[in-house]
Amino acid sequence: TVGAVACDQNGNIAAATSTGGMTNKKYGRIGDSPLIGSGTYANNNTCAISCTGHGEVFIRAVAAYDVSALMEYKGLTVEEACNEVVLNKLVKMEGEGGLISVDKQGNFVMVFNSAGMYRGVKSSDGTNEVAIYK
Amino acid sequence: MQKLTLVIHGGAGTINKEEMSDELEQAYLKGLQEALNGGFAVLQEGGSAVNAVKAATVILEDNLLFNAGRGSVFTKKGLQEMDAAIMDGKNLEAGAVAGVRNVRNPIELATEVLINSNHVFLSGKGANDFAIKQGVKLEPDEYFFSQFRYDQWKAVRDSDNYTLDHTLHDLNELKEKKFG
Repeated sequence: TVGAVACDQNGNIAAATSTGGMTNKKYGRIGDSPLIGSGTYANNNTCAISCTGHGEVFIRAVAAYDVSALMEYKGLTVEEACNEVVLNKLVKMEGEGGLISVDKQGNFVMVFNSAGMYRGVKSSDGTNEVAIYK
Repeated sequence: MQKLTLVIHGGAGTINKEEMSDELEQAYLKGLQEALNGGFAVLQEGGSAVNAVKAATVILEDNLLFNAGRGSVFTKKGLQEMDAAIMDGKNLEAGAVAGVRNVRNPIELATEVLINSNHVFLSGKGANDFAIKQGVKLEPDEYFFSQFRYDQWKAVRDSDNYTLDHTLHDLNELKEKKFG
C-alpha cells in the first residue's frame, strides 16, 4: 500500500492511498485503502490522513476519520490524535500498521505500531527524509 | 508564509533482514525519494495538494517495489485487483475505486471519479468501464507482474494464508483476531 498527504501554498490539504491489497486475498476482498474515512480522509479544518496496515481493523476503527474527529471535537493536535488512534485504539483492536498525516499548518505525523514502515517527508522548511523504520 | 509539506508511505509490515539486502534497501529509499521529489515539485510550482498527492502516488504505483499499480500482489486467483482513493480537504470531495484490473494508475482513476462523476466510489467492472470512458491508461496483465510478488503468492496460494505488504499471516491467527 502506498499513499501521500500534502499541504499546499493555500493551506489546502489532501490525501491519497493506493494498494494491491493482500497477497492471496479472495472473494473480492477490499481493505481500508479505498474507503473514505477508514483509510483515506482529508478535511481542511483538521488534517489529511492515509493509512496502511491490516485493513479490516482500520475499517472497524474508522481510523482516518477518527483522527480528524478527535481534532475537531476534542481539540487534540494532529500528533495527539494520530497517536491516540494508532498507538492506543488500534493496538487494543490488535490492528497492525500506521498512518501519515498533515494539518493545514504543514505539521506532519508518521506513526506506526508495526515493525517495518516505509516513509518519506519533504517540507519547505528544509526537511527532506526517507527511511524504512525498523 | 504557508509551509508546504508532503508526506508519503510505501507500505507496512515486518522487515525480513535476511531478504533486505543493502542494494534492495537503497532501491526502496530511492523509490521513496523519487515519489517525494515528484509530489513536492507540484507544490513548489504552486500546484494543489490534490495534484501533489496524486503525483507522488502515481510514481509509487509505477515502481515495481511497492504494492500498488505495477508490482501489486496476486489474489487467490493469481490476478491483480487494485484499490485507490483520493480526497480534497478543501471541499470534502472524494473519489475511490476498488477491485479494478489492468488500470495502470488506480489513483488516476480515483481522481477521475472525484472530478468527472456524480459518485464517490466505483468498483469492479463498472469502475473499469468508467476508466475506458475517461481514457485512463490501461495495461496488460504482464505489466503488473513482478517475480517477487509471484514468489510471495506461490508460497501461500494453496493455503488460506495471506500476507500484508511484507508480512506472512496465518488464517488461524486472524480468526482469533475476528477479522472480516
